[in-house]
Formats: sequence, structure tokens, C-alpha cells
Amino acid sequence: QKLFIGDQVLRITAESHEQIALLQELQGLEHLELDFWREPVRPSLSVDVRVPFASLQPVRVFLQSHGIQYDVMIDNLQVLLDSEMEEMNHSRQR
Amino acid sequence: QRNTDSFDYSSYHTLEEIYSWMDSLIAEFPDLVSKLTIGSSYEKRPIHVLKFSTGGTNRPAIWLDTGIHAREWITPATGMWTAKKIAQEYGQDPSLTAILNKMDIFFEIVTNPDGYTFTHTTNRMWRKTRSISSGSSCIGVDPNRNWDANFGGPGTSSNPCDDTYKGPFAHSESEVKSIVDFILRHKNVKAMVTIHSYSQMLMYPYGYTSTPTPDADELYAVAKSAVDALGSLHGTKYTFGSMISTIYPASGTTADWGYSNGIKYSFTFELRDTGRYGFLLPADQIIPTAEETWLALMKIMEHVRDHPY
Repeated sequence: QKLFIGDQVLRITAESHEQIALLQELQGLEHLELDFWREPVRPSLSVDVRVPFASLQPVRVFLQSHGIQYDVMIDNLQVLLDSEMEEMNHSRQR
Repeated sequence: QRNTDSFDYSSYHTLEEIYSWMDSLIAEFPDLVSKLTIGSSYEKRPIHVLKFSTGGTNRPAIWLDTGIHAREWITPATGMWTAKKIAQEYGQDPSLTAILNKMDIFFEIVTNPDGYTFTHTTNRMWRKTRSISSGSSCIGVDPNRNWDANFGGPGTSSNPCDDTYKGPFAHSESEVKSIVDFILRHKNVKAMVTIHSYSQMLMYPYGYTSTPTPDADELYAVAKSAVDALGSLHGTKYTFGSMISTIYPASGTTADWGYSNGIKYSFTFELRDTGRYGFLLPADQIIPTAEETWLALMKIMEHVRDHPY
């Protein structure tokens, strides 16, 4: 089973069409293996992206260097999946 | 579970458990519910559709599907809850009874069985089919970019490694083609609602062009009434409108294909977003999501019933 240890999900808020274009550029960088849950479309829609642990640094540097706002929506995806699994097991036992 | 009453919506279930649940529902409501197998997936899993019918031949029909992007448990969970609701409320709820006395409902709960199974066993975040692309080591096609509706246009990817990869040609995915063949053969489908998560949106065609459809005003009104009904239960705020104006340019989508093939009432749902977990929706929100969605679905289905074309 694939693990997502250290993967983060960032919620990015672009403030302009220029920033959207930059995010679309980011989306094209295949080696980062980003998983866009919500794609960059327009400034009024936030962008959610799962960033593999190995790509966190370059992605954060990219966002910060372009002044693009973001929040960490999920700090460690695997922790959330583990807790989801635990919750389900508990529910199943009940 | 031995019957559908004891089903635990807050846990994931395997494809086999869902298919077995479908058989239980049929056994519990044999006069209303039956099962059709409309095809098989790339990895040869059967594609089942529940049929809710009170009789008649080739009645006008409503098509519902859930879970085209497999990683979102909330969608098939909402599908199962809704299927049970349809079965239970027939004969109890006058409005639903009137719908089923006039129309059939077809409901495909697991639209991407291979993706669903892969999500369960290997990669929780998987969202595509599992077909192999020649010349690439990357697997799978986005089944919501694979329909013959401006196939390959804006909002799709030609790269097999991308999550929005459109596939080699329209309807290349047997999961999509099975639905296309079924609906075209049926010839009397009047509404098509495809249910995804997560963005809290209700959308109608088009996704590939900003030109409004000839029915845009009516679709706007139906969507508004559905969203108002949905919000009346838990206060969940939905946005709504044409796909391109509400979310993004997307070609080759289910809803656009439906509309382009004469299904006027063609909608896409994006279910509840907690603003934090996305489609990793906390278990205690699954039933509230299904309950509020039901109110919106009823508004759409009532409109379809009352506006024959």
C-alpha cells in the first residue's frame, strides 16, 4: 500500500491572474509529482494541492519567492489517513 | 451486512461489499429494484446499475451516477444512502412516488470499479481508471475527460501521467463507453446527474465553452432551487452555474456529453467540502452530506417529472 508519510496538502490563494499563471506553470513541473485536488483557474477559487514530502521544499520556495499566499491544510497526510483508518476500525467494531 | 439497514456508512467498504449490498437492496425491495450489468471495467470487473422501476416499458428515465473519481468515498457512500432512500420512500413520500410512477431511475453507484479497488488496496489517492497507455509507463485515464463532448479541448491533458489525462480517444474507457452505449440504446433518458466531491457546487453545461446552452435560464432556475433546498437542512452553501463559469474550463465531461446528446437536465454535483479535509471527509459528515444532497436531487427530479420534453 502506498504511504503518504510527510506529504502535505496546501491550500493556495492566488491574488491575481499572474499568480494563477505561475501556479499553472508549477502544475506542469512533472518531476514534483504534485496532485492538484483543486486546480488553478482563477483568483477567486482556492487551489488545493497534495505535495509529496520530497517536493515540499521546492514548492514552498516557489510559492514564497513569488509572494503567493498558502496555508497548510493537511500537515501530514499519512497521519490523517491513519486516523481515518482507526476511526473506521472503531466504527466497524462498534 | 445481512441487510441494508445495518450498513455502516462511516467505514470504507470493498467493491464486493458494495455489490453485495446492492443485492441485499434488491432482495429487500424486489418489486421496485433490480440490477443491470451494463459492461465491465478494464480489469474485467462488472459494472452494475440499479434500476428503480414500477413497471411500464422504456419509460422516461433519470440517470444517476456516483464515484467516477474513485478516491472520494463520500460519493459512493452518498450513492448507497440515496439508493436506499429511493427504495424506502417509494409509497411513503408522495412526490418521489409520483416520480417513480412516471419514470424509471437508473443508478450506477460505483462508476469506476477498478479505480475504487485500487484506492482500497494500493493508493488511497487514486482517481483514474486503470487502463494501460501505450508508450507510457503511467496508468489510467480521467473518466470525466473521456466523453465525446469537445474531447481533448480546454481543461484536459494529453499526458498519460496527469490526473486529467483524457485518454487516447473519446470513450476509450470501457467504464465510460458502457454508460454511453446504455443511454444511447435506451433513447429515453431525460436527466443525467453525476455526483462527485468536493467543492460544494452544482453545475450544468457547458464546461468546454462559455457560450450558454439554449436552456441556460431554465437550468439556472433548477440549480438554484436545488441548492436552496440543499442549504435548508444544514446551512451548507453551494455555488452553482454553468461548469465553465463556476469552476473551470473542462472538456470531455459527463454532463456536457449528456446535454449534447439530448439530455436537457444534465448536472454535475460536487459534494460538501469541510474547508479542511477535502474529500477526506470526517465520518460523521457522511450522512449529513447524503441527507442534504437528497433534497437537491429531489428538486431536480421533481422538475424533470413536471417538465416532460
